[in-house]
Amino acid sequence: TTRTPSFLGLDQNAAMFPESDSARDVIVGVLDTGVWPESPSFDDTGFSAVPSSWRGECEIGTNFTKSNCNKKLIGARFFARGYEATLGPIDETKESRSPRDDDGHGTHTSTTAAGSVVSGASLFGYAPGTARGMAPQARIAAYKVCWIGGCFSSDILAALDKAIDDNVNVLSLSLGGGMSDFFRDSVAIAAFAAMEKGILVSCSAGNAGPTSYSLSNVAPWITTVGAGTLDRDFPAFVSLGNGKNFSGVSLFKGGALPEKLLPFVYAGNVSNASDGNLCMTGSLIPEKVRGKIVLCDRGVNPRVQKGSVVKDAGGLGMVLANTAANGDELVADAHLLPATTVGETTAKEIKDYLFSDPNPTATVLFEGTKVGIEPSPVVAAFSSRGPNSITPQILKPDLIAPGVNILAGWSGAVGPTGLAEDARRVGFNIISGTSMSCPHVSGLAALLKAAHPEWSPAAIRSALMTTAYTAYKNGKVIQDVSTGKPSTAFDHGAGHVDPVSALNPGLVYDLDAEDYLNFLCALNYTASQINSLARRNFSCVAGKSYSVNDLNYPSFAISLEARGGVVKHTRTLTNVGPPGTYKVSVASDDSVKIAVEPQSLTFGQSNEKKSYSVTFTAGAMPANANGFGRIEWSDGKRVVGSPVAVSW
Amino acid sequence: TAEKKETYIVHMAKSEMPGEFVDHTRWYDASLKSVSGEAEMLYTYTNVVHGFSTRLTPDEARSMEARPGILSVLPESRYDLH
Repeated sequence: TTRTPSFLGLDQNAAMFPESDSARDVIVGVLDTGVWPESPSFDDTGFSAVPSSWRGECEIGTNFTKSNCNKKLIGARFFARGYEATLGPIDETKESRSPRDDDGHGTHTSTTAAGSVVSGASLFGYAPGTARGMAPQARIAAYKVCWIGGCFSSDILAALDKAIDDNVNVLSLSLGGGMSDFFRDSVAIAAFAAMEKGILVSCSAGNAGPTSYSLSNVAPWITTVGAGTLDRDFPAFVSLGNGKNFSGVSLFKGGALPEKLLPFVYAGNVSNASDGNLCMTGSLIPEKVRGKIVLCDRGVNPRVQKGSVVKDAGGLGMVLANTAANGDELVADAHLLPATTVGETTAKEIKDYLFSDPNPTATVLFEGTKVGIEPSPVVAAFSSRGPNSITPQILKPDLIAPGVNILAGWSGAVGPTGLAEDARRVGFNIISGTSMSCPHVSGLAALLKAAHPEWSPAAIRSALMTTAYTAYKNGKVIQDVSTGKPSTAFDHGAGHVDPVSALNPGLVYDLDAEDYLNFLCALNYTASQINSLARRNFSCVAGKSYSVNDLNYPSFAISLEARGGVVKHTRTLTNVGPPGTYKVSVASDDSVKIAVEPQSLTFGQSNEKKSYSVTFTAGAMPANANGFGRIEWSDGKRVVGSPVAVSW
Repeated sequence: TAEKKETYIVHMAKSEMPGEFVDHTRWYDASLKSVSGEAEMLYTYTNVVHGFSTRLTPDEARSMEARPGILSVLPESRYDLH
C-alpha cells in the first residue's frame, strides 16, 4: 500500500521495528482468491532462506508451478473440493485450478499484509508512491479458498487445517458468512484451533454497515477489524450549467470530456425500466443517452458496472449519486468512462438542478490525488457495526484500520474494475472494504509477533486494542461518515490502530484456550457443542459460577434489561513493560457510572499479573438505548485504554 | 429433494472411537460407509476439527447424526469476500 505506512506512523518510526531474522521468520497466511506471484510485491530480493519451521508447499496447477514461489511468497495452496462438489468442475477457461489469483482480491490483501517494498507504484498515476505491506519483511503463504461462485466452508476448514500444519504465525481472512453460533461457524471453529497453536487470526468485520448488529466473525478468539478512511482523496468535480461546482471522487484515467458543458440527464428519465435510475445492464435508451452525461443512483449493481452501462448506451460521462444507504461516503472507482461519485447531500443538490433546469448541462473535472485530508480517519459507512448479535457481552469490532481507497497489488488476469469488458491491466489497484482493513491488522500483528515472539495472540490483540486511538489530535472523537457525528465503540471498537504505540503497550489483557473454554461454559454450551468447537471433552463444572463478564477481554460490553442494573466485571493485567505503578481513570456519559477497584496497580517485574474489578451501575433506559465510556490505566508514559459500551 | 446430496461437515468425538480402530480415519470412513455406501470424503480434518466433510442426502445426514461418536453434522455454508 501507499500512504498507509505513513498514515500509521510506520515510516516515521521504522527504527523501532525489528529488522532482524525474527521479522523475516514471521509467516502470514492469507485465505482468499489466491495470489498473482508475478506482482513486484512478492519480490524476494534480500530475503534469507525460508524459515526452517515452514512445512508448507507451493502447489502446482493451472498456470502455476513450484517456481512461482520464492523466499517471499513461500507457500501457495488451493482448496476446491467442496466448491467443485457443489458447483461442478472448475471452468478453467474462467478461473485457474491452482493458487493463481484471477480475481485480484487475494493479491490485494496479501500484499497489504506483507508485500515487499515497491517504488513508483500507482494506479493510473493515482495514489503514487512507494508501496509496501505492513510487515514487508514477513513471509506470505497464500491459501486459495474463494472462487467465482464463493468460498465454501469445507474448503476454508481444509485450508486452515493445512495452514496450522504449515506453521503460519498469523492468519488473515477477509471473508465472512452469516451470523451463527460459534459451534456452527467454520471460521470460528478453525480459528479456535489456530489460537490454541499461538496463531493470531484476523478477520474482516464485514461491509454491512452502518446497520447495527451487522458484524461477522465475532468470536472472542478472533481479532475483528472494521474500516476507516485515510487522509487521502481523489477529487473529481461536477461542474453544472448553473455555475455551481460539487466535489466527488474518481479514479478515471483516459480520454477527457470535451471542453464544454454537455447535456446532463437523470438515468431514471432515459430508461423504460422501473429501476432505470440504477443504470442496470441494458436499461438505458441509447437515443436518449448518446453524447450526454448520465446521473445514476448507487445501489443493487456494482458501481463500475453502471459506468459501463452508460458507456454502452453511448453516454460520455456519469455522475454516480450516493443514496441514504451510503450517505456522504465517497468510494473511488477506476471507471471505464469519465465518471465521479458524489455523496448523498451533494447528489440532492445536483438533482435539484437536474430536475428544475429545462436544459441541464454538466461536465466532470479530475483533480488527481490529494493528501492531508481532514478529518481522518473517519469510520467508513460500510464498516459493519455492533452490538455483537451472538454474544452482546463481547464488544466488536475490536478496532478499525485503513480500508477505504487502498492501493495494493493486483492480479494480471483482470482489470481494475473486475468487469469482463475491462481490458486494462494494472500492477496495483485501489479498492475499499473491511477486506482491506483486515490485512492491515494482520501485517501489524506480524510486526508485533516479530518484536515480541513470546506474546500470545490475545496479548498481541490487546496491545493493538489498548493503544488504539479514538480521538483526533484536536481531541474530537473520530467521526462516523454515515452520520457526520462522533463515532461510538459500536462503530470503531477500541479505536483506530496505532502500531507504534502497540509495540510498547505496558500492560496486556492475556487469554488462553482455558479462558475461552470457561467462556463457552458461561454461554451454557453443552459438552457436545464444546467438543465440536474445541475438539476435546471439556466439562463445565456443575455448580461453578461461570460469567462472560470474567473473560479477560480488552474491552467492556454491558448488556442490560430496560430497567438497568449493576454489572461487575473482573480483569487481569499482565505487565509487559518496565516496573511501574498504573493509576486508573474512567470516563462515561451520564447513563452509566463506572467504579474500578483498586484504583492503582503496581507491577514490580515483567509478566507480573494484577487483577481489578469494575462495577457498572446504570438506571432505566428505553430498549436499544446505548451508553459509552472508557477505562484507562496509565503509568504517566503509557495509556492502556479500554472502551465501554452499554446497551439496554 | 430428499435424495439431493449436499455437503456436510461431520464432527466426531475422537474420545469415543471404538477400540477396534487404531486409525481415526478408518473410523471416520466406517461411520460414513454405514450410512452411505457410495459417499466419499471430500476432506479429512486433523487440526481444526475431528471429522470430515462429505456429500450426503438429508436422510443420510440424519442417520449419520444418530450414530455413536457423532457430535454434529453441519450443512456446508457459503462465505463471501468483504
